[in-house]
Amino acid sequence: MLEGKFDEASLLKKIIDAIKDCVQLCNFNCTEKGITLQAVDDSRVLLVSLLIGEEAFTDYRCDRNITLGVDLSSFSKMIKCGNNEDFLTLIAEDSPDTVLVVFEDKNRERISEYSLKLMDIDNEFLKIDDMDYDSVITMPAGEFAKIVRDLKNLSESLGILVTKDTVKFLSEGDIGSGSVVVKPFTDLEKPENSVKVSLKKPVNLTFGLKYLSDIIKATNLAESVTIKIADKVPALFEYKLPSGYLRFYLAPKFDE
Amino acid sequence: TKKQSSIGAFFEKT
Repeated sequence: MLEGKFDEASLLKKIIDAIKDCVQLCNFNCTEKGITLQAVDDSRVLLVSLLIGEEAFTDYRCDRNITLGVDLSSFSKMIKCGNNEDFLTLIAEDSPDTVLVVFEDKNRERISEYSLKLMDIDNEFLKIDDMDYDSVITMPAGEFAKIVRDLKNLSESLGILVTKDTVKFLSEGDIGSGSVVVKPFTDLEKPENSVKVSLKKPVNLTFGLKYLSDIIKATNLAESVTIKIADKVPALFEYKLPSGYLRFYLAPKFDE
Repeated sequence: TKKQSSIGAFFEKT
C-alpha cells in the first residue's frame, strides 16, 4: 500500500504544472524510497526525470513497489481542487485501479477526497548513465526563465556558448539577433542569486526554444537551476526539490 | 539550419 502525505499541496501542484504540458501519460513508480517518473515528450526530444524523495513527504510508506499510470491533464484538474496550504495525501492499494487524493484543510475541519482512475501505460524506460559534462552552470531559475522567454521572441533556437567564466545565450532570427551574457557572481546576502560557472572545455551548443519554454515551467519549484552541458550530448537542466529533483534532458540541434 | 536530434539517440532502452 502507498500512503504519501505532503505538508503542502503546492509542492505536487508545482511539479505537475511543470511537466503536464510536455508529457501527458506517465507512470509514477512508487517504492520505499519515494516516487519516480520518467517520460519522453511526443516529439522525443525532451526527457523528464523526476524523483520525489521519501523526505519530501511528512509521512510516507510504500510496502511494495506500485506503479500508478496517470493521465497528467486529469490529475492536474484534481489536484487543483485543493488549497496550496492543505495537506495532500496520495493513497493507493497494492494493485490499484485508482489513486485517492485527500486534501485536509489545516484551519478547519474539512477533508476532500478525489479518486483518479488509473491507466495501463506502456512506456519504455531509458537508461541514463552519469555523464562527464564539459560545463556546469548554476544560476537563478527566474533569470534563466527570462532569458528563454526574451530570446524566444527572436528565433526558434537558442545558442549556449560557455567560454572561460562566461556564458553567452544567443538567438538569431529574421527580425534580428539578441544575446545575454552571464558571468559568475557571488551574492553573499542572497546566495540563491549567485551564478556559478565551472568549465572543463568550452561548449557551443544549440537547443530548440520550444522545449526550453517547457523546461522553464519548473521555475517555481526551485530558486536556482543547474545546467550541465557537453558537446554532442543532451543537456541536463535540474531543479532541486526539498528531497529529490526534477530533471530535463534536452537533445541538442546539430548542423545538417 | 540545424537539425533537431532525438533523445533516443543518446540513451539506451532498458
